[in-house]
Amino acid sequence: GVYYEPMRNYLDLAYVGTISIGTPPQEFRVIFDTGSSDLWVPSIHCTSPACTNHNVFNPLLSSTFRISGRPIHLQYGSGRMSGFLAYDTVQFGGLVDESQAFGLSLREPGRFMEYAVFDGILGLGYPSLGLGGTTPVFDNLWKQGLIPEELFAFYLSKKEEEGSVVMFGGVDHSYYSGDLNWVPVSRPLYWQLTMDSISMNGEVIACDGGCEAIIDTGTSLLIGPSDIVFNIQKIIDAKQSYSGEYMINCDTINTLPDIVFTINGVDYPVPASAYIREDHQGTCYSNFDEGRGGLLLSDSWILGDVFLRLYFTVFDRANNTIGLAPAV
Amino acid sequence: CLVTIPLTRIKSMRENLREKDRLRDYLEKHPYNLAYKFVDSADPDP
Repeated sequence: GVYYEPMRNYLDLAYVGTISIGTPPQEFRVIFDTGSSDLWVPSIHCTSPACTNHNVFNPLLSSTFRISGRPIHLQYGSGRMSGFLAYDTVQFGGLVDESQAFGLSLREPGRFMEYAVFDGILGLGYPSLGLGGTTPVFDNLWKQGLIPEELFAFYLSKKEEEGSVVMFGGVDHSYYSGDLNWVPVSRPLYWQLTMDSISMNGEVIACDGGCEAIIDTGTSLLIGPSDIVFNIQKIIDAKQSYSGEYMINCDTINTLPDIVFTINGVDYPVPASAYIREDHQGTCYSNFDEGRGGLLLSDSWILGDVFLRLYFTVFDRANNTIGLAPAV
Repeated sequence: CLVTIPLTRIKSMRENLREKDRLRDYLEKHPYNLAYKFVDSADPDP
């Protein structure tokens, strides 16, 4: 009765949407995460300090709630969630997803959710990535005939707060320029594709000869193998701070060249203004980060929000392809 | 038929921790890990 699923460090997650669960609806702020496949929110029975800061689901107030009794344990890169599986009506954007399986947390040990501004996570990865025997939210939407096309897409705005959207069942062409370049999913578990190379000034600096990359709305930064990312930090002259982060001179935003991710023969430049972030105190940090201790994914890259803010992305389950085009 | 859900950009946990000067402590205790699916472990807090 113990189930594990891959989840990552949610330290940098920054885009949330609102959903409701139950009848009458109870509202939650969740991350729409292409790097996991399950939906979970905290329950009223959660006793961890982290749960006190968040909206919690009360099963007793929902007339459509059904409990399965199955315990679940979701292991994160930075903590874990323990709880149980349940079913209820999930609503967002006018969609009514009935009998949706979701997790309710009883414990969120450690501090990993204590500082989170979101309540839970809504996974949009492939079903094989999620809890066995359950149907993820997107698959349920499609099975119930609630969306006309078996795809969804993300537009992450470069502006500070508003303007970002996730769209289901179609693509709004006003969010990108040019044509979508379609890339096959190399492994239908994550939204994973094969990347040709990473280069700067025409010179390959990483992923020489090709590598795997995961397009992940649940990751903020550009994550790669530690030795290779360490080399990139050296190239851009980023220095490790006492907190372990890589700091960089803000002036270099105007002088450092683009770093180009080549995917399926198409170049996707990421300018210094995107791979360097400036906080409100005027300190600049590298948006490259290293993955540590990964097993199967140790040679892979994760292209998170930093990449997705530049490139509108379509996740096409019908054709197992990912569409990329410059975001407007 | 297109269903669009607005997303709001919020302050990340990293920013919250950095402001409270707890980031270093957090990163030391919780190093980033890319994959856990195949980690063979039982519930440490049954």
